[in-house]
Amino acid sequence: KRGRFLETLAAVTVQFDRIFKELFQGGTASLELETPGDISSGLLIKAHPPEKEPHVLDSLSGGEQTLVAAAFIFALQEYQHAPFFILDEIDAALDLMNVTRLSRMLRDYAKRLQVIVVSHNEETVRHADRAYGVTMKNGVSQVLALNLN
Amino acid sequence: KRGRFLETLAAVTVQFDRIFKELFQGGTASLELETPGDISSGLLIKAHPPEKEPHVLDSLSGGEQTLVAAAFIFALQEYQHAPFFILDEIDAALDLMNVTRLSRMLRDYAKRLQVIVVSHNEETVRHADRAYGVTMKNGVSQVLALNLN
Amino acid sequence: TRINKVVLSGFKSFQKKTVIPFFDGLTTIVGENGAGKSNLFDAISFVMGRRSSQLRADRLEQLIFNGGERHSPAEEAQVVLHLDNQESVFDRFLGNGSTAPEITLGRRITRSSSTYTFMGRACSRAQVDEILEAAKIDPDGQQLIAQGMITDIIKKNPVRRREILDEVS
Amino acid sequence: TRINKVVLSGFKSFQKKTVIPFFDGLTTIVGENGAGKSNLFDAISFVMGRRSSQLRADRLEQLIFNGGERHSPAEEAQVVLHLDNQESVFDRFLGNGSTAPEITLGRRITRSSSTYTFMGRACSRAQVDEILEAAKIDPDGQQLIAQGMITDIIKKNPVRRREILDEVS
Ligand SMILES: Nc1ncnc2c1ncn2[C@@H]1O[C@H](COP(=O)(O)OP(=O)(O)OP(=O)(O)O)[C@@H](O)[C@H]1O
Ligand SMILES: Nc1ncnc2c1ncn2[C@@H]1O[C@H](COP(=O)(O)OP(=O)(O)OP(=O)(O)O)[C@@H](O)[C@H]1O
Ligand SMILES: [Mg+2]
Ligand SMILES: [Mg+2]
Repeated sequence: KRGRFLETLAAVTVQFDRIFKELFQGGTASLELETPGDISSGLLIKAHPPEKEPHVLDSLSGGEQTLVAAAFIFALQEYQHAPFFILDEIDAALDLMNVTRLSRMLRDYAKRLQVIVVSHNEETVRHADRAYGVTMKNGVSQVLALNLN
Repeated sequence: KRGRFLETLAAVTVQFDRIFKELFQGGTASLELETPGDISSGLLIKAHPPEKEPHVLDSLSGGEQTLVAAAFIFALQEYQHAPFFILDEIDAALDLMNVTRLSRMLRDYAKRLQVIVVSHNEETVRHADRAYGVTMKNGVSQVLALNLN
Repeated sequence: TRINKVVLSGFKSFQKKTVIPFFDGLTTIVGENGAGKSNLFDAISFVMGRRSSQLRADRLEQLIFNGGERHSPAEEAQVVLHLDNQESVFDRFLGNGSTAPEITLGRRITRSSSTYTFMGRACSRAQVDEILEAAKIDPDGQQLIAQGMITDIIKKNPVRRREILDEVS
Repeated sequence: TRINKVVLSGFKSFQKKTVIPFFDGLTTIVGENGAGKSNLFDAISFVMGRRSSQLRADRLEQLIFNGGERHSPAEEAQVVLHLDNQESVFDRFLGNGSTAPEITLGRRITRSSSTYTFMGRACSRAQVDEILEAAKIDPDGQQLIAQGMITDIIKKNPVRRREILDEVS
């Protein structure tokens, strides 16, 4: 249904911009149809970090792209309400400041849904309620609950 | 020339296995033609980390794939002798132990060729002779020499 | 709902039966390169119905523990997902007005077969999809992000990206 | 040879003329997300002849400083690479038995033009390739690894991977 799609697009776009502003501490972002009003056309992501000229999405840095992608995923979640996030090393390209911002946001979502994150980053682990350590011995993996204190 | 290709393949394979063993502290690796002897066929990478069954390359972990790729690149370098490496965040998927192993190897290459590495990882920076810090202000980048002590 | 427990055996590097309870809040999974963290992620994707190509394998049988250097290979791989049912979201699948505090979804493969189970009994792939959908779980959705895939949404072609929004609306 | 210096102006986020000396040994480039580290990588790739698609741009003109929010865009982007010639590897390009301690390779683009220079004088792309090859520099080689591209060699199809070895032999 055309109406329902456009309604969803509007709702998700509002969330996308709000979450983007929090992760980038400013700037603006939006989701737009390539051909306005044509729901069979593609969906464009416009991301404009603070003090930068809005630009080709590809020319954003690795860390910036990760944050834009995370904002999109979280914006969908605000609409969809899935019961969990399971995220494998999404912080790989982030600097310390951005790992902290993303982790705080994940911690916030973790109050309402289950959040499971694979990470090598100490700062991410610092925000966790619990941790599992996976080790391998002779080609076999084992899982141990870790004490986070 | 068929002879020269097979000679190159043999030489690079020896280096690939040697470097792989150093990065993985064991195991074996080789480069083979899909159709042995047919130099128009594809080149296969066989990577066998210690205590694991040699497997589909895709099923290796993110960090393992990075190390296999690094071993390949370094093996080519042993043959080609390019004057520099310029590597942008190649350590993103590595755990602390592997960042240390890779950085030590890069430090070793840095005695013979120029090595320039972009990294967010403190352990990588710890192995450097010098560092440049890039900062952005009002959408403009600046570069400063940093003191590493 | 939420995941109460994941039980795997013979799946990738998890040779023996491994029970992993999950709780509310933020759980991190840590460990060295190659330890098996993404294999655990794959196990959850697998039981929710993702294809072998999304699990870093060419064929399903590559998901079965291959023995490594020191062990013999496993005969089969099995993953069972225990999902909370205290909000009764799965009741309509339990039959005859019955209920249960949790439900289980399982998937088992051998070199020659592949089966799904619900509450321990065989069921179809379509039934698994229906059960997951009742809890707003989409195995191919943006809530399950594999290693290296976070920026996939940025790189996607705009029409495929719009289709993601179609799924949501 | 080695890189003695990189001089950029108007290239991506480097609005003003920026001079970056390089030395022997291991140099790390650090900074926050979006600071401009990969843009510096792109500048070096650019002057060595890589195409816009390898520089995260659809068209060359996107490589020119676009002004950000606070500044006006630049008219042109220029990068000059200073390469050491103390081993005389570039002498044959210097003409008439002359020599110099270092050579420069430059590339400049405006919205409507694109030029390469050698020792400050216009030259062709083919000449740049030849000069780089004399120093065993391959702009498309495995010595220049862009962000996110380290595992490209693993993911490549086997024939393209074998072609890399063809280049080397
Ligand atoms: N069927 C199988 N049987 C046994 N071992 C397997 C099987 N499939 C994959 N493996 C092994 O699992 C390892 C990869 O594990 P995994 O991808 O989970 O690592 P990881 O902990 O995510 O590491 P990283 O931090 O590098 O991403 C590989 O070394 C591979 O050999
Ligand atoms: N032509 C241009 N003019 C001005 N700014 C540009 C131009 N092209 C790209 N940029 C800006 O440069 C920034 C990206 O810089 P770069 O990719 O070098 O970051 P980085 O330091 O590598 O970060 P990361 O650690 O996240 O990889 C983007 O925010 C982009 O807006
Ligand atoms: Mg992994
Ligand atoms: Mg970068």
